[in-house]
Amino acid sequence: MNPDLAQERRRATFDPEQVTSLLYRGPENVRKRRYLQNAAIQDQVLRGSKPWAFQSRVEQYETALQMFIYMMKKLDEMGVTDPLERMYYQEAGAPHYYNPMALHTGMFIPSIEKQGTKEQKERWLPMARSLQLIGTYAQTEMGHGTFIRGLETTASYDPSNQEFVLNSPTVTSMKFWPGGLGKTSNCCLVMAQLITQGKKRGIHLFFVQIRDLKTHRHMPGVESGDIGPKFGFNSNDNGYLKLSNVRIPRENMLMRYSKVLEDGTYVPPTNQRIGYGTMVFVRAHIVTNSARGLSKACVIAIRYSAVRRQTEVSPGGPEAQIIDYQTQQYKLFPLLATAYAMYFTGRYAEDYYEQIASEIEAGNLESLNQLHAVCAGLKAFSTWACTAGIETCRLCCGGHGYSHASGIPKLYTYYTPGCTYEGENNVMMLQVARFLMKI
Amino acid sequence: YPDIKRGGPIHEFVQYLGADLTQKSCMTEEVALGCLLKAFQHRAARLLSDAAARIENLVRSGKSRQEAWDASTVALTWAAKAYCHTFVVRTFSQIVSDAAVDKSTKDVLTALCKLYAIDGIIENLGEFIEDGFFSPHQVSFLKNKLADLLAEIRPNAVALVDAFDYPDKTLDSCLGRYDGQVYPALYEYAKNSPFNEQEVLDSYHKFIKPAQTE
Repeated sequence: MNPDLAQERRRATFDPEQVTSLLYRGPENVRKRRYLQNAAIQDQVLRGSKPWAFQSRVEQYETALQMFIYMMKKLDEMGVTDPLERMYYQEAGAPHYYNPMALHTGMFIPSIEKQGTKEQKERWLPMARSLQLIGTYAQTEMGHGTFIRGLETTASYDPSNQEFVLNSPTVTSMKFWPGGLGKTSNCCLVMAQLITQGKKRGIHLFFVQIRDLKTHRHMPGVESGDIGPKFGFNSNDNGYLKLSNVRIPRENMLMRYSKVLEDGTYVPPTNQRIGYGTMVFVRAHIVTNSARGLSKACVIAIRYSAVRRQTEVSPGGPEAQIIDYQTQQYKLFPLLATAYAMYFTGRYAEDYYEQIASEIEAGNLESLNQLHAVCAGLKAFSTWACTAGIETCRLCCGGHGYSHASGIPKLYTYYTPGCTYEGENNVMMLQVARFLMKI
Repeated sequence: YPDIKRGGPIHEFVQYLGADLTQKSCMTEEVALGCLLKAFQHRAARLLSDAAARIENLVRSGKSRQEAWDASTVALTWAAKAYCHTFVVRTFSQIVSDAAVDKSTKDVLTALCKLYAIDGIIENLGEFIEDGFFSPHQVSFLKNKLADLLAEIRPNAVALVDAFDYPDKTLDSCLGRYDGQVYPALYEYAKNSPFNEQEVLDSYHKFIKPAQTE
């Protein structure tokens, strides 16, 4: 043990275990979290690979795929079903590898659960859970992001054979960015403009098989692939998708809330925003995720600041720990406070989401707009704070912060996409403003 | 906003937005958490009021409501950020005050909460003093408290990051190791570089050597 760090721990005036319990909602959860993390850390299968930063992109993808498939099966064997507990295990098993199946478990399955009919759930969910179906959530288009009503992909209903015909009519309408779409997935939920009886009916979700379930080759009319290397998330095959007259049966539209009858009659949902449920769910969890990113950067920068010594304070004296410089404290301690603030706010946002989601399930949509606005605002606020904070932590580590050895560049590229995915932050803030003005 | 102005029933998240904007800060040298929260609420209410007034003025001058909105999005974004900031300060202080922990732990968390709030004010000071809500004297209380809090948190900084309870493998960092053995870890990490697999790289023979002999 480094003597400076040992001394720091001796001089603390409080019991960190109490704070750990508060952060993770009680000692029982802390115990479970540690058990799962240790199980992953001790697992020989998850140990072998060379350091992340020395791998090529293909190696990163293959390592992540192998690890996450292994971990999914292992977690199923252990009977761990809680998403948070699964995350703890995966976070320790493959730190900062983006899971190529993250959207399969995080958006594809939850969307079917929340927006599918009973029959649809019975048909697709068992196959999805056993990885026969590997899906993603194809919403964003090359030329269209947060403004969902502007999506160009069309799903035109043909009553003569009761099918939807899906098309990407322009280059800008091609689906672009969805995680796992490029090479991993064999199906996806496509957000498209529904056209029936000659009228546009707004955007809806459609289940589209894009690859053969046996050969993994493309289905007719489907073209898809990986979009190439990115700033981070390189273990993930974010993809593009072009649909040319792809026919799917009427039963493949997710019809829990809005429906298309056999003759093409459209039955609208009771609330137009009900279809955004998955996005709101993800945004609610982004707040805690941001806290996680910022807090990790703070752990690295603060421990290092206690170990690192720089410049004698008085001539001939010992070099001071850099954490003793007030400027270093001024950069780091407000970020430490922010990490705690975001953890607690994230917990609140998740609880609030669960509360309102239950009301929505029971048919009460009164608080949906409120939930939508709160989650949008907190998502933007927390991701901005996280990204800017990690960068400051990097600067607090001097030159070593620039090396991947510090772990900070990987944290930065892992968390900064939060500012633009699931809604660009300025747009999110304007949604909050609209809510405030309307209320 | 019209509901707030009329004093109609509004959700608890936004009730404070209808507060009296002529009020001044209650801040004293002690820098109480309650006064900090009120400052955030005042700022959010004022910026929302400013944005609404701007939209109304533009509508009165002949613009459509949509045009007025589009010409006010910067002011609206300021208001929305202030609203979110208030939400976070309120949640943080609420959870700390309700936390079932011993006094020494609560004191540390309260110091962190105050630091978060004070830093938020100082970093956005213009928005808090534009209408004279804080006097210059009160601003100096905040600056002094900020320095005091940095010193107060200093002995607990490492324990506070330990409390996040991240195993070393999760951090994947030579600098952030629990045992602090930073420099040996950096040395071991460097040895993993593929550049170090050969003593002399092929590129030396391909590019450097010919350049040296030309």
